[in-house]
Amino acid sequence: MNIFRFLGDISHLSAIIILLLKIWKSRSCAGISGKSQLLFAIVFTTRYLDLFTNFISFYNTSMKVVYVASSYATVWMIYSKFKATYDGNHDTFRVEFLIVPTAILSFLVNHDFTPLEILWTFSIYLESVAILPQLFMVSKTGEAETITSHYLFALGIYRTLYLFNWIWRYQFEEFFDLIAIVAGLVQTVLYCDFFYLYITKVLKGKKLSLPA
Amino acid sequence: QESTDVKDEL
Repeated sequence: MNIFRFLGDISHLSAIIILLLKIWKSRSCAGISGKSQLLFAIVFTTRYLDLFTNFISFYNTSMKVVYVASSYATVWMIYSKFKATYDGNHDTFRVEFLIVPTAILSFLVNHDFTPLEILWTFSIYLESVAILPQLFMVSKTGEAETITSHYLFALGIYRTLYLFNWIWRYQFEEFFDLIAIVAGLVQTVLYCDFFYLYITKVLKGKKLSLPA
Repeated sequence: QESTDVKDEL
């Protein structure tokens, strides 16, 4: 474990908590893409199948449990508890265009042709594009609530910090995983536009509004 | 270290 990975995990965890609290407290999932949250639930499910067979550390296991539980809770709130506030008309990204190519790619490019490894690879590829429905929805509605932009910032920063973690691990542990690194780069690049808007607007107290 | 070894990252 290194500081970048730890801060990355904390950033990821806080994004998940911010979203959970925003929906639960405001009893509304307005402006939130249910499709992205569904994709995240798939990402965690396919990535943490070794949750019960592979004990790494208490930290690792407990974080995995929290991630999986909170992603399902978020999906449940969007599609069930607060579905009246779900803005389906603006959440129209075709997720099959994300799931099918990443599934095919995970069969073609992986470290090991075994079920667990292919599912892990699929989850890495899918995570890199899972935020697209949410970013698409924000561009479609032309704006995002400030709390939603904090959620997106924390979520984007987590994988950016992981990039530094991989530099660190390559330097000091001779460890690197090209699949995770390339997917992490793609994931971070997708946030660049949002990062620019967040830093130039939200941090100056303005509302995040995208040129629709 | 091959990355298919134990996956210790979240």
